[in-house]
Amino acid sequence: SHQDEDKQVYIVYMGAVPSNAGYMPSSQHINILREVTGESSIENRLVRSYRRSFNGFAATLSDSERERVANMEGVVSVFPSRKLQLQ
Amino acid sequence: TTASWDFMGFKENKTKRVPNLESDIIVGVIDSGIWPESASFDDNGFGPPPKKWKGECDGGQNFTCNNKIIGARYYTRNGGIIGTPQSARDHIGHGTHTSSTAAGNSVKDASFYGLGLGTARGGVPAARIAAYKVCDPGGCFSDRLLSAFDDAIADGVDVITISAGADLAARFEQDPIAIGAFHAMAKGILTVNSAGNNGPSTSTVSSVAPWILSVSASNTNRAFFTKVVLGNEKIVGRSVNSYDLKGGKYDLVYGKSASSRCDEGSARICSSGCLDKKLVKGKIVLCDTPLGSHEAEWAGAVGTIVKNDRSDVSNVFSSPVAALSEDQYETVVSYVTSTEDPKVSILKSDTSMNETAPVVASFSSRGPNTIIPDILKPDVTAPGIEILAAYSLDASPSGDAAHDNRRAEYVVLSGTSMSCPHVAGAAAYLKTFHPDWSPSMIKSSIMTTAWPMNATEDAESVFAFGSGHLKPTAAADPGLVYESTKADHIALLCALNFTTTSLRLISGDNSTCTKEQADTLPRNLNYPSMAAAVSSQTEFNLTFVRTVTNVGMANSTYKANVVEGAGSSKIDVKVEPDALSMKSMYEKKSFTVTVSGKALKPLEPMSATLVWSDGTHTVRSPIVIYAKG
Repeated sequence: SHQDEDKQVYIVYMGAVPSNAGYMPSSQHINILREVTGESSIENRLVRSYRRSFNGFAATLSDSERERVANMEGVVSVFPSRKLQLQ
Repeated sequence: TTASWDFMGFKENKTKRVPNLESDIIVGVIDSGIWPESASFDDNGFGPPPKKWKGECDGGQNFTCNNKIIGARYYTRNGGIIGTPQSARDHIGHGTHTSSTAAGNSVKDASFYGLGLGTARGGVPAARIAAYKVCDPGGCFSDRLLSAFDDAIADGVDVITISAGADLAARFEQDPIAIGAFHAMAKGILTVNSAGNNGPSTSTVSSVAPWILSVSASNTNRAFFTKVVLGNEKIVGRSVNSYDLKGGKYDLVYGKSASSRCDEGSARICSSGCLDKKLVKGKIVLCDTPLGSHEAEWAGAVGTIVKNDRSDVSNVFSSPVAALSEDQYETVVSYVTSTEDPKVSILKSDTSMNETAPVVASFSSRGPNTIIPDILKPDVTAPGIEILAAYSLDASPSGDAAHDNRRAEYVVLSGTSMSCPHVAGAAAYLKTFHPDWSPSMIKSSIMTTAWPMNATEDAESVFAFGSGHLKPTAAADPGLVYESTKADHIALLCALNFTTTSLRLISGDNSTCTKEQADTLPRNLNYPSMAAAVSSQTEFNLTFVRTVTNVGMANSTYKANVVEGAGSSKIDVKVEPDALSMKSMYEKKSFTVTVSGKALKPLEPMSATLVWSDGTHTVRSPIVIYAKG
């Protein structure tokens, strides 16, 4: 769909992994995605979760969803996943 | 690597090593994967992985780790090129090359079809490798790269080498390598990154974060040449030509005279579809650009002579090719147009001594740093021209799979990708002497012990080489180091307008961004080099505040000396105090460097070098002042 064409993979960077014992990065990533997309099933949206050494995730988002994520508490930055070059 | 380590005085069997500690070092390579069957990664003589290793071998289909390659992961499952096998196996060759340069075994009699013959080896041949594959023929996407950092840090690698980057520098919060490297630094892991291949234009360096060690590329004293024989005259061109035409002389034809379909402009560069097979078959063709060799080969030519605007680099081609400088090329053009029956031969390449090394590669990206103008980037230079190292048997040596069916275990490549793992190997080597040193101490050691490299008549060349050329053995005993902690870098981010909220998220602690920190100048980060961008309109008088830590001898006195650099007569440099008396190991002493001068013109940076010496150690820091804009 046209809406799908407008979506791209964004990286949502959330800084260090919080040290509180009960914190579950993957759960938070899923909750954030559900909240901004309004979709209960986000399997096709979540591309990667970063949870071992830092906190964040990569997801397929529309531009408006990107803006909403960027304004959420706990998010440092949101930026497109770009192609880098071997040098 | 059959020449590069020796060139830096890092001789096999003549270099002090700590084998038991080297065997515990793990180099994390974020790249295009690895070719596990290469002799460079044979695990004969290696014991089980170090106890600290927390990673795994998740290399996918047809991939087995061993006691040399102790870990492998791949991130090309989603969005990878269809048909590319799902594994950490290297289908490009690049990751195998960089892995072997950083930490490959010593392999005797390595060569590319006899060229560059010698012992190929990494900086730490006894160390282990963990391969993180983020690149496939479709590219290296940021989201994969961050997954690789996420895993490598947690897996317990000691050093990360990443020979990839964007075309331009990005703000830190949007730069995946800066983000990954920051969290690596926070866990005591140094990240070494290629500076980029967009030189010689200025402001092209893409690796700019101060917690990364950014590497530019130089040549070594070995260069590959390809001779072209015209009648009785020999012309020396560049290329790594493994094809032996046995000295045979072939008819020479100019591309512009071998086309009935294209206009002269397209024909002379041998554009695709332009050459007439019947006019070039069995001949050697003259093409105005290197890309023309593909068309010549397709049309049945025996070989190609091309004009090359990069005269400092020899590349591998998929057919017999000699790349000539403009002057040399014009000589051949003159020959072909003035001779009735022009004949030519392209000889197999040979190597010769390059007297002018080390010189920064023309392709190596230059500063200034566009994100923090007061942090000099790149940081250091290492060999990145014509490096022979291990390769994937799934990739063609020229990188041109459509035309090149050859397969080789060792291949010659050039780029800052090749210089980066040299520095990573050296950093790993330092860790064997100083296992507890922080990333900034390792980085400082490499930078302050570098060989001096001089600015050329081109004043902007001070933005090319950083602190100078890597010298691994000297780096192991630096005398003094400039340390900077995670907290120092958080304070720098505060000065770059990051909010307390963001800083707390990034640091994972209760960091604050006070007004005092926000007012701190980035140039006062305790960095091993000193740079400042000043207004071009007015005189300047600025200071750098630095603190050094004594890692040399307990009782020592270091005296400061300032060595003039490019245009330094226009700047006045004062060091206060100009002597530092150390009484114990790890003692810290602070000093200020005051630099003053008249208004500078844009594009005319001034440079000098601060040298601290106790008679045994020489601790060098470049000072570069330049006008904004």
